[in-house]
Amino acid sequence: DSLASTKDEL
Amino acid sequence: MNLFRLAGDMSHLFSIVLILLKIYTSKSCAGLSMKTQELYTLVFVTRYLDLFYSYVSLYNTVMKLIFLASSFGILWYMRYHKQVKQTYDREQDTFRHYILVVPCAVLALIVNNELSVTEVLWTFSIYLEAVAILPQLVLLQRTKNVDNLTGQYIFFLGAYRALYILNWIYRYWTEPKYRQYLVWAAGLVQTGLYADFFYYYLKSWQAGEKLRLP
Repeated sequence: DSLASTKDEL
Repeated sequence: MNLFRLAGDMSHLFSIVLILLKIYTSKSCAGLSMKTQELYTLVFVTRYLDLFYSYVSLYNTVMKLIFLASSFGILWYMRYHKQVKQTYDREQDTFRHYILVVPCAVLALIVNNELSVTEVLWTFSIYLEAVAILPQLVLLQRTKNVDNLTGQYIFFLGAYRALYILNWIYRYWTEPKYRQYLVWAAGLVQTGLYADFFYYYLKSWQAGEKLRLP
């Protein structure tokens, strides 16, 4: 799981 | 979603509403840098490619579409609207795109989370957003005549990233898996670029005067 996988910001 | 993030997004949205309001009501884009608007459009296009392959929430999708549509709308006004395009400060707005685009592209190719097309484009958008305000700040310094709406536009655009920093601090403590070092570094640079502007903006505001730059 990549650190940047949570791209939930705009 | 925490309140800092929501307030940041609203501040971002509000800055865009202000700019559209200025253009629409005064039929003028004097003092606005088309270069900065073009760079923001490029930022939104390269970042929101994920609209095609990932879904986070209805809120995110709607906001992304609003940012994309409004940035193209602003550009359309500045380029093609009969009255508005005549008010554009073409001679003053001379900042070259490539001075920002090329270094950001190179940096995105070197420093990224994963060497894939979408990831590099996303990283590029993060770096470019951090510096995209520079042509606008240069134009501001040159023309020195800052109308209220332009000043407020830049203020809310800067406030947006400052609020995002509070959001990142909050998420750092509340979500152990949330670590976005690239975004944080770029966000700090972006907010730092506004420091000077904030200083003069608040000083003018305190004195009850229009924004004046030295």
